[in-house]
Amino acid sequence: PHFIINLPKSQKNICFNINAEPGKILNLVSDADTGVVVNGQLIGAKKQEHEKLNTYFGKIGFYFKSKDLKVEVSTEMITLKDGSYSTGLSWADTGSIIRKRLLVSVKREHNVTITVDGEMSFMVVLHRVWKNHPVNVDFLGIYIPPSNPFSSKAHGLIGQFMPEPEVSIFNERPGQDPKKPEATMEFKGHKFTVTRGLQKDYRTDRVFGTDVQCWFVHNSGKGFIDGHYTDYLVPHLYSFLKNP
Amino acid sequence: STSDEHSGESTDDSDKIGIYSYKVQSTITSRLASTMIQSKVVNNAKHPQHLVFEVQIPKGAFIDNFTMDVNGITFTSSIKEKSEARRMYAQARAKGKAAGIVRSNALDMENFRTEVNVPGGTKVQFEIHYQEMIRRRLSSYEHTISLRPGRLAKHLEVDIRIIEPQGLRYVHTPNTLGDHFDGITTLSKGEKKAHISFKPTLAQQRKCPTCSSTAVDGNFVVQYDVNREKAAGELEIFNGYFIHFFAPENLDPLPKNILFVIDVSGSMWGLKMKQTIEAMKAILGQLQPSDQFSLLDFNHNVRCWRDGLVEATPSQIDEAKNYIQGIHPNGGTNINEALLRATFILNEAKNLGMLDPNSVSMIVFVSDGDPTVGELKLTTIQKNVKQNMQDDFSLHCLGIGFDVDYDFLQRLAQENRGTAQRIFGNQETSSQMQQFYSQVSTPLLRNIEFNYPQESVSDITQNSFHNYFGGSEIVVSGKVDTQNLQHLESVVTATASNAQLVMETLADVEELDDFMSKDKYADPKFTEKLWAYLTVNQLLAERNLAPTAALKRNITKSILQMSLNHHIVTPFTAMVIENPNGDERMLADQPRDNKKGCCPGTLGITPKVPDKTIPSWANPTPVAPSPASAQKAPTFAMKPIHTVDND
Repeated sequence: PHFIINLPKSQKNICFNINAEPGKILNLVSDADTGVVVNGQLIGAKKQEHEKLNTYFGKIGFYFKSKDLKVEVSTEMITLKDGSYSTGLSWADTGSIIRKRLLVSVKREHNVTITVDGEMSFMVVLHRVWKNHPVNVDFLGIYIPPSNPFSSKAHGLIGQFMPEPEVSIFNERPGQDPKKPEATMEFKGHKFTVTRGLQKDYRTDRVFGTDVQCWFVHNSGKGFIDGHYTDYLVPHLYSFLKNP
Repeated sequence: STSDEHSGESTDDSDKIGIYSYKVQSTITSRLASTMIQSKVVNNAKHPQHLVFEVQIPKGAFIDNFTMDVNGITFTSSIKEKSEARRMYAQARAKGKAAGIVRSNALDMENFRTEVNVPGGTKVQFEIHYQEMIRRRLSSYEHTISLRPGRLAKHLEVDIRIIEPQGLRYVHTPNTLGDHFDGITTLSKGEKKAHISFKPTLAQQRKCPTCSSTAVDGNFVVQYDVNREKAAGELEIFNGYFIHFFAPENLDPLPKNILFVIDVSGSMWGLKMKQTIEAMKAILGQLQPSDQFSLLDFNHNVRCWRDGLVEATPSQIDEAKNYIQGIHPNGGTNINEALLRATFILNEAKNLGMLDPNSVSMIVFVSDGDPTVGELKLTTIQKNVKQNMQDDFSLHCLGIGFDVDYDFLQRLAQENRGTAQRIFGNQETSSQMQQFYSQVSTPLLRNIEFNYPQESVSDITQNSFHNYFGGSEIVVSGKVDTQNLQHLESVVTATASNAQLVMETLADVEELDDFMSKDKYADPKFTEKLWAYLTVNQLLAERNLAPTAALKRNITKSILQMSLNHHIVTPFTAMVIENPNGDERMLADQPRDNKKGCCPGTLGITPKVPDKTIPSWANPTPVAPSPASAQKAPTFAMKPIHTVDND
């Protein structure tokens, strides 16, 4: 999957890709103080292309500890779990599941919005591909607004950027591809090369997406994310990220 | 008659009655099954004989047409108000002919029977058309055709077509007619359509290679289910009507608080009790750990296994099984006391806060007879129970055999948000009880409400439901203004095991037009008919519970109007079958289920009875027997005795 971190104050977008193995679960947000976890499980494409197997989010799990509610969004179903009970809607539905001031709102074949106490929200977008496509599979995208009231301890591949970090990008220069200039990014004392390019935001246009100008961080976000991407692998869909 | 009827193999027996053809054609369009049974028979004897056409049709099915051709004279049918039909019948009674709908003792079936006394060499063609709405039970739709031609038929054919715009999940044709017919049924299934054909040859119909009797005697069954993508269900719109099929899956069952109230009076002695114990042990074994339950057994006294509800732990279930195993039936039947005690237990539990607010509370009442001890007046029992049942409790009634007033049980259940079922007291009692329990054992949703834009729809059938049970289906229908509307939207709200659900669905009013126009078998009036049947059934239930005579009269009027408009036989109409000149008429009407209208032989005994020329129910004033009817005339379908209810 690809990540776009929007930094509204500095008006920059930073992007990186992470290609772990299918089945692995990546922690996206882990906030022990507010008791919120968001994890994404990877699925692989049907086959390799250019000797590389692309992976995508096939399942996203949300755990709201204070409410003891879990929401599982897969490319098939949207399920709210409360203790041993579960209630599900399919992507063919338009509807809502409401429990303990948590609202799961499904827009048929399009997206799911999860709203917690009217304050925190998440959007999961469904990307359907042609069923008989030789390579591509259905996958999910997740959008987390920066206004979500996470605590300062929030972590995870996305959560760590919730309080907007200071990023400095300088020495912009032509890259190997003339359409993709390069620059140097300085972040938390690390200096590394980033490449300018385009990435897609699918919230409004689910088919073609909207182009987003982005500075790409190579090597699975190395230097931009804390530690290595493998540090964000968690054992279960609802696991909190353990402190290193 | 066709030319080939005069050649080929003879199917005659010694009585010289032959069946040339016996055809059943059935088309299911979105749960609406339209069935035609046609039989061509000839009296090859030189003397006059009775020909009997007797078919079993599912209870709840509506006969909408019957025709009979006797040597080129065609009798056609029309639906009339009952007294009008009787007046017409009295004016021009048919000679040596009779028709009627009579109670049968088969599960979920009743008989339509026609008798015609015809001279030698006469050919008769019978054709009956009936329609039914196929209800989903235990995750499957089951279409049953009673196939009892009575003797060998030169051409025997069952042809069934299924057209389901939602798409067919599976279609099964279990071989319910016996091993003899293995491999004869052909089934072709497409995405939305299926075709089933059963055409045994004469040789295949014979019980044995040298037998002259037919092995075709039983039910031909087709089971299927449709695809279900949306929790909000499927909204089908066609010809100005909409049908909303709602059967969500992917929901966990709601916890249950269930009280079993079992009649252990003397009349339960023997097979009924044995089978009830067997069923109860199996049912108790199916309780979930989240359920609470208790048992009450009653004769002239009421005994509680436990004072209140207990959790369905393995040890409690074992103890309850032991208790039920030790029951010995004797004494009278105190229904009032038993039901009041059950409601008291549930009320107490609720008042003490022992009931999960998200749970479903129900009483399952099993009885085989009328009250004989305590309050005997059925209306008072009904009133007492209604007064004590809280709005969120439901009462489900099982009536075993025919000594029980099933109408009373049905009223009790309807009035208290439950369902009733007659259980036939035979070897199958246990499985029938278990099957009934399976239907109510998985409540998935509570307080289900269907909402449609008021300005665009009208005449909506029941749109608010107490519970939705897994494996079943809720159907709501209404008229829709398709002229001024492009889309119809519905919003369904319900309470699931752990959440409130709001489900929306949107359907294009022209979505089905193309599909329907391309299928020559699909019934273009299926939406209208389904709406009519739902409405009539709903009105019949409302009438059953109407508190005043005036209200009852108004409902009766509405039912009558619906029956006449949509050509269906209800308890307030009758079918007049007449020849082209109108000087010969027969009468057939719909029986109502009550105690007196039931059958003997509750343990599956089906005694044969002498044939009658014109049944007493069709012949209110005695007439002198005609020379033809005075002869002992064999019928080609010998059937058990019937008691007729003329409503």
